[in-house]
Amino acid sequence: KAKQSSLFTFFKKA
Amino acid sequence: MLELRLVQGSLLKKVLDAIKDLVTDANFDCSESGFSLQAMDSSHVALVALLLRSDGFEHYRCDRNLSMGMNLTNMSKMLKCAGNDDIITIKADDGGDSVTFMFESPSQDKVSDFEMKLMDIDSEHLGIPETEYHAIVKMPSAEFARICRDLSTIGDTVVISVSKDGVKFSTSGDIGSANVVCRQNNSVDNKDNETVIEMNEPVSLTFALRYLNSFTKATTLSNTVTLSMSKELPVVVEYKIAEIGHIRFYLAPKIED
Repeated sequence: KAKQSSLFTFFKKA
Repeated sequence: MLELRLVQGSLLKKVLDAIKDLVTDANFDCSESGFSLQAMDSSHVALVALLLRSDGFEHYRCDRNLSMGMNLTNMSKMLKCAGNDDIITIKADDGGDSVTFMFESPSQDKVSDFEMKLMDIDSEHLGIPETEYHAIVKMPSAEFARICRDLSTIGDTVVISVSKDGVKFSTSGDIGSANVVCRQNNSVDNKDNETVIEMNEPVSLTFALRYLNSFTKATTLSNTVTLSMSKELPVVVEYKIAEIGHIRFYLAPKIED
């Protein structure tokens, strides 16, 4: 089943 | 000292309507270049980035960079008190703990001011790298809203696939499944009705429909919407705000375990 990813996986804290 | 006068005040009302259910509290950042906001929803799955460029305001004064924490529910309550044709001016003092929204009727016979308390918000600003997207779809915003709404009555997630044939939206649920395919079309008389697909590589991503449905609250801001997608990256759902800026929503995909 597809799992919801988090934005933190793709974008780093500025 | 900050003073921003927006003749088309309804734009600000629409912006708030578009984001207030996704984000509760946010910092509005004001600089020489414009009035902006970046905020994530509480689950860190969706992000909204708003930009209203300074040149889109009739009067724009921002003496030094200012970040103003606002509760968007409260801000929306105040902006609802502005008429749709009103001119809205946002005013704040450097280091002050409040912001004032001034509403002027078009004939200048009614002037109101609403002062709202600011709040301290620890916001996590994310750096969003410039990306070359594999596929960019521009389509009528009402059509996109319709598809998201229709499919969410069948399932919870949507697979958006872009190929040379068009863009396909697919879902399935307990009662069955559904596919909607939009092909590229060229409308001679009205560019807003066009579906335009730029594709370097086919791409297919899965998203939670409830977030996309929330994004479509921005439909009133623009006749068209742009979906930018790359493999295993968040989709960008962008609504241009006429002559002044944009609102972009980023949504993290669902990924197979």
